[in-house]
Parts: sequence; structure tokens; C-alpha cells
Amino acid sequence: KKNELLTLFRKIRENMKVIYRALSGGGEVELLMSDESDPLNTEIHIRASPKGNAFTKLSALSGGEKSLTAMAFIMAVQNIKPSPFYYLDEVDMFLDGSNAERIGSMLKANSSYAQVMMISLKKALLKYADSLIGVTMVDGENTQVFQKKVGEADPF
Amino acid sequence: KKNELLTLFRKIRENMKVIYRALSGGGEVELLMSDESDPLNTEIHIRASPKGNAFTKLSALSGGEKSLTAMAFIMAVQNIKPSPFYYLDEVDMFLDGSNAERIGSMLKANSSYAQVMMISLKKALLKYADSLIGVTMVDGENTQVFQKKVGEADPF
Amino acid sequence: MYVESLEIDNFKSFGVKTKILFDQGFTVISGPNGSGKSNIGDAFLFVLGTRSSKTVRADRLGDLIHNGKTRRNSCSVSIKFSPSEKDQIKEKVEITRIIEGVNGDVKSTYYLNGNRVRHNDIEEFLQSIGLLLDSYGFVLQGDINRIIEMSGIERRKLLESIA
Amino acid sequence: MYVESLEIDNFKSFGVKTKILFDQGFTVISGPNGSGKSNIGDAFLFVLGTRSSKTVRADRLGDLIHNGKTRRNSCSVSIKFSPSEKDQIKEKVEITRIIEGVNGDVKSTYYLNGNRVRHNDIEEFLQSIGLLLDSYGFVLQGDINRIIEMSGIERRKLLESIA
Ligand SMILES: Nc1ncnc2c1ncn2[C@@H]1O[C@H](COP(=O)(O)OP(=O)(O)OP(=O)(O)O)[C@@H](O)[C@H]1O
Ligand SMILES: Nc1ncnc2c1ncn2[C@@H]1O[C@H](COP(=O)(O)OP(=O)(O)OP(=O)(O)O)[C@@H](O)[C@H]1O
Ligand SMILES: [Mg+2]
Ligand SMILES: [Mg+2]
Repeated sequence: KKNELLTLFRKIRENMKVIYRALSGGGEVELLMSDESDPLNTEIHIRASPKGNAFTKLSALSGGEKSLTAMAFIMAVQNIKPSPFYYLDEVDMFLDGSNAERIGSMLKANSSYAQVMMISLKKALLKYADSLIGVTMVDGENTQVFQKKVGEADPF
Repeated sequence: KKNELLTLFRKIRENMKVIYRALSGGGEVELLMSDESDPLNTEIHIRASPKGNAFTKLSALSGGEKSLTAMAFIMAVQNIKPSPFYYLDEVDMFLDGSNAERIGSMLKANSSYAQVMMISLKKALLKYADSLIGVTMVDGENTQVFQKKVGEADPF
Repeated sequence: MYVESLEIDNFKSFGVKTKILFDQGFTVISGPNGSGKSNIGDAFLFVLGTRSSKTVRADRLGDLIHNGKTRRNSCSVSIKFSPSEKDQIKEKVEITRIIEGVNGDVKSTYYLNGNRVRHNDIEEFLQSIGLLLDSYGFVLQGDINRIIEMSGIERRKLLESIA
Repeated sequence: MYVESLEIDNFKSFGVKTKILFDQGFTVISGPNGSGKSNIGDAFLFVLGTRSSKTVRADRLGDLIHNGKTRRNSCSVSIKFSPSEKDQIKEKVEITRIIEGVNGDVKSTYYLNGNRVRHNDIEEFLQSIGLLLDSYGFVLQGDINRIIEMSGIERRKLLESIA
């Protein structure tokens, strides 16, 4: 059990570095154990350097920088335990335009070997999609769904 | 002390109803005490009906509906304890375009009797502003600020 | 395998029976606040057998039944999986979950390709295609915030549950 | 009164002395993630006398000093208030707060129109113009989420602190 946790930890740490570098356009991230000799009682912390300068604790980063780091953690876990499909609900909510685009392009790349469904309010994300699903509620009670493959006429 | 809390509670409740109706385009909200006879030990809950149908607990609303309700609560408190200036940091983050616009137009209206500064990533909000401040970090270390009165040439 | 369709009947804000078709690749779902986007995610978790009502943002499973002008006392969700090129098995698989009963006791019934099965059979099928409900295959609205606010100990516990 | 300007020197990501001019009415501040928008809010809270470093997202007050290639051991923020039409007093008021010292002990010094004053004098001035730091005049990033996640008891305690 101790070794399983240590192996998983090391895999996520490596994956997270690669993903974060791509998501942040060159930043660095570290996943740290407060006591690697006692994995079952240790704490796990995240530090990041989004612009390549000094490493900062997760809590001292900006709102958007934190959420990009959290996303790198999630995607690292997804890489290690791959699934046939992924569902992501407004994970781009704190991000500015260019960070949201980087998430979009990474998800598009991932979607060549797994099905990806993402809920987003940002127009910037729509251009990465293969197909769009519009959801609305006209009568104040029932959800209605419109579907469109990218390239077809716009139902929205 | 008991009466002070009760009076404040009733004022916020009334204010919140009016503000929420404007913010949600016609919805209703209720601020409730679990035990009005014992205000110092009661719980305070929020229920809303964004589309005019049955009242729903705050926790069962959607992400955007919750944040609109929370915003109505905040603005109700601001109305009761007015301040010469207000600072709001990305309060529109969970909102879709039309809800964000309603927040923008309400803040614009409020800004005729108090100074309002709002941080937002949404383009939809910029059109309500009297002046814009652009913030960026070119060297990865120092924040730079650009200022523009609406109507002047665009520094962004 | 990939998800070919999701049919939602009288579940949450889907008072009208709705069938959503999915393609392989990248699908973006968009729409106004409160229109029912996250309810689609809840429908996925529900049909794939989640036991906890909290994951689908309800106090009791009974709250999942559409609450509107007319009130029926059951709801159902079906998901159809289709084989992709790399799959050995070439057949489609359909899972359906129905809940019945009024507010008090609610009974869940599962069907796999039309045959009534138990919860374990669904779990076994999902494991066979590598679909886990509790690792980050599903990132719910607000999960990003929860990860940011987590303490060092909670983060270790999270990794332990994934290991 | 309204805020005419905020001058930030060596505070957080403002390694270069910066003066921001404000108008009356509605100002929108925008820019990329991590560029320093919320740090402007922290500068406001700092100069207006917040005692808790947690409100300005720092472990110790010393962490507020700009940490860059060159490291000085002090930082300062000044705010200038200007009278609006309806104010009785027609003079401008400037508040400055300076912190000095390295990582360990940090000393805070306040100035009101150039004269050295104590923290209480700043508090008295702010009360006289109706500016309260702890009611919702300042809505920080994430406050919306905190209100949503609050329990019924926490909400009552919040109202008690405002009453
Ligand atoms: N059992 C039910 N019957 C009817 N409506 C329900 C039921 N359960 C939830 N709802 C409604 O569904 C709506 C929420 O939908 P959902 O959370 O999917 O919105 P969303 O599209 O994700 O919005 P957002 O962008 O704000 O996150 C709410 O208005 C809620 O009242
Ligand atoms: N003492 C300091 N010295 C130098 N930089 C600092 C200091 N304290 C914080 N920072 C940096 O300031 C940046 C955060 O700025 P801030 O939180 O204002 O961003 P923001 O513009 O609000 O972004 P977002 O849109 O993501 O909320 C971080 O990158 C952080 O490392
Ligand atoms: Mg949602
Ligand atoms: Mg910020």
C-alpha cells in the first residue's frame, strides 16, 4: 500500500510537470510530499512558477493561476488512469482568453484517443469542438437540447 | 442586540427581493430564519425561484443561479451600509452573457451615487464602464497599468 | 467504446423525454445559466450507477424525478455505448436505470441490453471498459475550486483513494 | 469623497512605482491571469489599515514586499481621496502606509496628509466618510463562492458582525 501510493505520486508528479508546462506556456510545477519516508501520513503540496521565476505556494497564486495548476493535476490523474470518455464541467471558469484556449487545444488533442465532453460558457472554446450541443430552457421548466456537427448550419 | 439583528435581517430580506428581481429578470428570493423567535441562535437560509416556479434551496440551484443569488445578498448588504466606494473582484465569473450584463447595468446605475471599481475578464462588462484600466505583466515580474477614459483611443 | 447516445426521461429539468446523440472526438456543451447543462452530467453519473445522491446534487434520490406542473413518480436514463475501431467486442451496449416511488422510498432498477441486472453487473461492465466513476473521468462544476482549497492531508487521502 | 489615485511602490507585483488615477463613476479593471489585478485590491485594503495579512493573501506582512530580482526591505502604498460635490469638507486627504524590515519583524507606519499618525486615526477618518473594511464594500475574489458554501449558522454570524 505504501509503495502503491509512492509509485502513483511519482507518476502524477512527472505527468503534471509536462502538462503544466504546456498549459501555462512554459511554467514549472512541483508536487511535494512533506515526508517522503512516511507516505501514508505525509501531506502533499503543490508549488508553481507560472512565469518561470520563484516557486510560489498554491495559495499565493492568482485565481486563474491556481485553477490552471489544479487542471494540470486533474489531467495528470486522467493520464494515469485513462478512461474511454471524459466529462468536464466549466473547468475554464477562472481563466482568461489565452489560458482557456490552451485548455481547449489540449482537450482537442486528447480527444483523438478518448471521447471528451466539456461544458463551457466561453466562446473561445467553441472553435476547438468537433460538435456542439446547445442547451436552453424556454418554458422555465424543461431543458431543450439542440445539436450541431461543426461545419453544419448553426442551430443556436 | 437581538433587535438589532432582527431589524438588519428584515432590511436585507426586503432589499434582496428587489435586487434579485432586477438581477434575474423577474425571479423571487427568500431570506429565512429557521427560528425567528430566537434570532441569536437561529440559522439563516436562502431560497430562490429564478424562473418564477417553485422555490429551491440555494444548494440545489445551478452554479450561475447560486452566484446571482449570492450577489443579490451582497448588494442588499451594501445598500444598507452604503460606502463611498465599492470594489468587486470577478463577481461575474460563473455568469452567462445576459446575467453578466444585468450585473453590469446595475453597477453602472449604482455608480451614479458611489464610485464603483470592478475587476472582470468578460468583454460584455467593458461597455458599461466609464473608464477602463488594463493590467498586464510584460517582464514576468512587474505589473504595468494602462488607463483609458471611455471614448479615448484604445491603449490595449 | 464511446458514448453514442444518452436518453433522459423525466429526470431533473428534463420533463420532456430527450435523446442526445454524441460523436467521438471533442464535444462542447453550452447554454445559459440554469438551462440544464450540469443536469446532463448528473444523468451520466446516475445511469452509470452512482449510489450517492450528493454527487448528483440531490438530498434524496427521489429529488431527481422531474418536479414540474405534472408530477410522475418515476424517471429513467439510458446510455448507449458503441464500439470504436480498436475495440475487440463489436456489439453495442445499452444501460438503463429507472427509479420509482414517491418521496419516501425509491427503488432503483438497472437493465443491461434489456435484461434486468444488479448494480454489481453494471460496475463490472464499466470496469471492463476502464470507466471509473471516482477518479477524475468526471470533473464536476466546482471540483477545480475544491482541489485548490484542499489541505495537504486531504490531497494525500485523495491520492490514496486513486492508488 | 471618492478615490482620486492610488500610488503603489514595491508592493507585491508592483516592483516599479505605479500611480493609478481613478474617476468617479464605474471603472472596469481587466487583464490576463496573474497580471496583478487582485493585487490592486490588496493595495487598497493594505493602505486602509487592514491588520490581517490573510485578507491580503499573505502569510506574514513581510511577504507583501515585492520579491523580485532586486529586493528592498520596504514597500509603501498611498491613497488620495478627493471631495465630491456633496461633501462639506473641500480638502483632499492622503493616507500612506509603509512597512519596513526584513522577513521577521515588520514595522507599519501610517501618515495622514503627511503627518505621522496611529492606526486608530486612520480608522476614525474612514468611519467619518462611511468606509468600512469589513462589510461588503470590498468583495474579494472568491467571496461569492464563500457565501454560497456558508452554513445557516455562519450566515447568521455574518449578519451579527454587520449589525
Ligand atoms: N427534480 C428537478 N425537477 C425540475 N427541475 C430541476 C430538478 N432538479 C434541478 N432542477 C433545475 O435544474 C436547473 C439547474 O440546472 P443545471 O444545474 O444543469 O444548470 P446549468 O445549465 O449547469 O447552469 P450554470 O451555467 O449556472 O451552471 C435549476 O434551475 C434547478 O432548479
Ligand atoms: N510579494 C510579491 N512579490 C512579487 N510578486 C508577487 C508578490 N505577491 C504576489 N505576487 C505575484 O502576483 C501575481 C498575482 O497577481 P494577482 O493575484 O493580482 O493576479 P490577477 O491579475 O488577479 O489574476 P487572476 O485573473 O488569475 O485572478 C502572482 O503571480 C504572484 O506570484
Ligand atoms: Mg452548471
Ligand atoms: Mg485575481
